[in-house]
Amino acid sequence: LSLQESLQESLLLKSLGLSTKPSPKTHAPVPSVLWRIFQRRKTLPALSKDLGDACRVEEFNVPGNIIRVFADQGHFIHHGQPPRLLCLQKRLYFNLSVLEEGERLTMAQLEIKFSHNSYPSPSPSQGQGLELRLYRSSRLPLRGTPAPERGQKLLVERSFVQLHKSLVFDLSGVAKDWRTHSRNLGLILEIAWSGGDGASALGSGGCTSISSFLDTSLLVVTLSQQQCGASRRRRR
Amino acid sequence: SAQAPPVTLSSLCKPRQLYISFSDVGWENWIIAPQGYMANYCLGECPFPLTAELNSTNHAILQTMVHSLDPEGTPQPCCVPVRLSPISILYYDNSDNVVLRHYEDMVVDECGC
Repeated sequence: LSLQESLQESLLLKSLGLSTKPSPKTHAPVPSVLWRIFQRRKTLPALSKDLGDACRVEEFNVPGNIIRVFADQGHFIHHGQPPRLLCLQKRLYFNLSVLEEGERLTMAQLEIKFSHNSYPSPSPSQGQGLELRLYRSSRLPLRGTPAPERGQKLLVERSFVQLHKSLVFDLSGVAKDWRTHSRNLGLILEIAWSGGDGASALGSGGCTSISSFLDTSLLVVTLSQQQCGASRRRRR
Repeated sequence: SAQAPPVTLSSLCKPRQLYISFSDVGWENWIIAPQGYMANYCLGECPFPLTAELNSTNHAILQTMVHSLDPEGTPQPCCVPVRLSPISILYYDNSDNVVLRHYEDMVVDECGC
């Protein structure tokens, strides 16, 4: 591009709310939730498009004009066998630093995906089942510490008898806090086998059903003050 | 007015087709979809008298009148977008995240004086 063309391009990118021209290194698959929203908006008839609100995500009923899906950049805390009764222990980290300063975070949703619904289902009558705990890290672990510091803040604790293909948790509060008050030190995900002894945890059912764990991602909705604030003013 | 060329329907203020191709501007590496879109633009005359089809403001009506009386001193009203609609763009950001972004007022649906 000539100097003038690159200047024009940077001005155009800026008007689109982009500080630089992205240069992705990999082309990750498009998350199905984004593709569905994109297709739905594309097929809206022109008139309802105008009536619709580009500054609101109807699918989640929150203000916003930018939706990102962040891949988890964390790691499993245990290589090999986690402690007794613990099927999975993983540090989750979503790098929200790409959000521009003028963006207001309005929603964050964590999704934990499994490749399929696993069976056989443990017997709830015997109080057996899977438990999921999600902690918010408030301190970086010392190198080599096998388990998260108990002082982490517990965000979610729930048991589920039957595994579902994906579990969704609203982390809007935590994500907003990461952006405004404290550092984003990630999360700790634990899935444990409850009820019964260690042997049953490792037997049929128990932890084996967790082998279908796929990945975690964080869907974040933000509202660009530059694009949604200005146009509103002009219309008024 | 005898000298002015007759205003034809096609020269009146209205949307004209303009297709923006993202690959033409070298953005195909980071824009996932769409590959381009019909943005359109407004072009055409706002002659006196302004008809209702020309989506004119009261001021535009006034200005065409003055223009007809004093063509050198006062120009015709402008032909501008009066109804626009948004588009959504799916793209990769610098951290390889997939982003869906909605942009308001990206397609010219209607023009007016």
